[in-house]
Amino acid sequence: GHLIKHKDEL
Amino acid sequence: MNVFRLTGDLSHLAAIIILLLKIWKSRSCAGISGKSQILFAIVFTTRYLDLLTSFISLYNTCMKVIYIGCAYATVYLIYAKFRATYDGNHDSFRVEFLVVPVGGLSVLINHDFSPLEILWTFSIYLESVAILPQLFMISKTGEAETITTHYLFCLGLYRALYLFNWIWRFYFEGFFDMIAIVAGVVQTVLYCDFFYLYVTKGWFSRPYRL
Repeated sequence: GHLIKHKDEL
Repeated sequence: MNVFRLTGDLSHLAAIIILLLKIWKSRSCAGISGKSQILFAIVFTTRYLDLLTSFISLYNTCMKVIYIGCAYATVYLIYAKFRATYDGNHDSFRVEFLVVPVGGLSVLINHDFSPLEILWTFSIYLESVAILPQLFMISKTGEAETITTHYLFCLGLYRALYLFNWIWRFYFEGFFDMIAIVAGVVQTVLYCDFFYLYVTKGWFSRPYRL
């Protein structure tokens, strides 16, 4: 699977 | 945002508030591992440095500020204000056995070899084991106050809910972060024994006995 790195989680 | 992440965050917030209020109201940190609280303060500090660099949402920023504020307030209450009630003899877990391997692993296995990313990875790995001193302390004393068990239940539940959040996000958004997922599974597994006792022993009435 592709990895989206956006740190929107706490 | 999905229901699992929202309830997870609220469960985490509840845990942090429960502990802070318990110490403040009872003016005592008996049975609480100061070491775990220091580790949590480090987890939030190293994870939320992006407060300085990026804005995601008001919710995101507010929660991060609250988490960091409460974490340091709790550490302050334990090691300064109510220091006399701190049970240092039973809070004897060797945290260097956690911090050093976690530090090494975060340098070896991460998504990007940049300072912010390595610190984030360190925080993710550290959070998965940060509760060990507290669980260790309870196993040494053989019991925990009821309010402390509610704190631990909420704290353990939060990352379990995050696991469902990651399933949801993988299915609906194609988003997944293997590092966060693996660490989250480890973190939740560490609570399993405690969850079993919390649910089966129904010891809302009497102290938690191993």
